[in-house]
Amino acid sequence: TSTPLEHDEL
Amino acid sequence: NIFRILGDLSHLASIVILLRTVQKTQRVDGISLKTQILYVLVFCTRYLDLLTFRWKSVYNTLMKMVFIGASVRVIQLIQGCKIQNPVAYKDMIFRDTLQIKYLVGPCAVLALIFNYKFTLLELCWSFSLWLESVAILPQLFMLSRSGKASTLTTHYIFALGLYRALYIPNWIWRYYSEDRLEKLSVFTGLLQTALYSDFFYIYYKKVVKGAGFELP
Repeated sequence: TSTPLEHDEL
Repeated sequence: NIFRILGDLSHLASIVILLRTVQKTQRVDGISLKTQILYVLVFCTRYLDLLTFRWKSVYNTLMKMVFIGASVRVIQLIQGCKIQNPVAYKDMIFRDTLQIKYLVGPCAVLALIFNYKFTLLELCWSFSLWLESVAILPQLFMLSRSGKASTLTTHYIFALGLYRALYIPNWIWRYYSEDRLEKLSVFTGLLQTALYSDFFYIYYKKVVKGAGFELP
């Protein structure tokens, strides 16, 4: 499972 | 997914409830100015990526702007009550006693320890998550000391807590459908929901089942 650097949540 | 949208909507609803009522009634009793200031700080530090112009979607960008704008507007309205309704305002300030530094300080330290990357943007993002999880504390503290709350306050806190609660199934959903797990969000989100859980219980017992809202 990746921990993404893109924060797309509000 | 549905949980995320419902979560965002209840978040928006909480702010709208607050904005509209303060605007209409010019009353601030029961609302913690400190919590509202913390939310401005949360949104401003979290949505710094607006400045990088790597926007994800129209929805995402718009909502971020709305949240920042609305949280600033809330502060403006509360400050407006200072002139319109000075007695209530002073009473609110007098009861809003939890010191912000005890929340901001630890959050800054936690952000330095727990982050994905040691960059300004990432540190601010992590800080905003930690701070959001405890930002309601001045409000809850105020409630627990006074023992009473207006319906406005309870609906507001309920909608706000619902938003974080709905994000939990959203994360479970994303874990399975996108193989995505944002550990920091999940942990601080759980922490935040836990802080609300006591409130939820009382809300259910008192408000949903009728009768006034009183904390033990």
